[in-house]
Amino acid sequence: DEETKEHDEL
Amino acid sequence: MNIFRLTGDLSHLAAIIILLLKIWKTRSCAGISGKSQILFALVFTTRYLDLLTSYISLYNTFMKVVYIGCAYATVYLIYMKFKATYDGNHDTFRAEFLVVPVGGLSFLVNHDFTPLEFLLVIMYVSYDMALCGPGSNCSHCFQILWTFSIYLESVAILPQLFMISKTGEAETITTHYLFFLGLYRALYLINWIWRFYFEGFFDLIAIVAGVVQTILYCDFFYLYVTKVVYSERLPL
Repeated sequence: DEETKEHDEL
Repeated sequence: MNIFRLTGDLSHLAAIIILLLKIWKTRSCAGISGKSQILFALVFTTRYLDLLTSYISLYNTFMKVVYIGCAYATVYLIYMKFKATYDGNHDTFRAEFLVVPVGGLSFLVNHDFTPLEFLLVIMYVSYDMALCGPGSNCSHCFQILWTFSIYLESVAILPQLFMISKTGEAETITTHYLFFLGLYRALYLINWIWRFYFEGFFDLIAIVAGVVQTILYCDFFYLYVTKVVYSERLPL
């Protein structure tokens, strides 16, 4: 299960 | 962080502040769609839950807190403090027609689940993919809520645009609010082009939703530039 995407944008 | 994303965030912040000040100074929310503001508060709430779990930067945290605070303050002013000036008769767009399909789509199309995996989760066959249970952590929930917020934001302005088309006009300050709100996501599109070429960053969900969101403003942008820039009221 790929690393869940972190969202660095607002 | 690049200049397009920064100006995009500042444009978004300007829009939110313009609206809040307009309602506060004029003590009236005439011409403002309360439904759109509720949808924006929902967008920020579902997108910024990671405030509780991760720290990206002071800027990121500060802006998220300001966005959420202003969104709820605006909803409070519309539905509580200046409720008497809320034009409910013209704010009739059925918001549930936006929230329900967006909710379904965010389950089916997101970065975590393919539809097949989603079905397995529903049938609780694949334990480790369970949404929220002893065998999982909340990252799946956050991912689906983030996707929900991205899809919802792309259509959240529809009740406002619908209300303006029904009343046939908008106060100039309201058009400035809409201009900066539309401009912000257009700048984000340029930011994503920039990040694709210089960082290899590519988020199809955000890009597609951002394109849809910006297209919804095109008609308004045309009117804004041809009418309001020459300081006429915005007759539609």
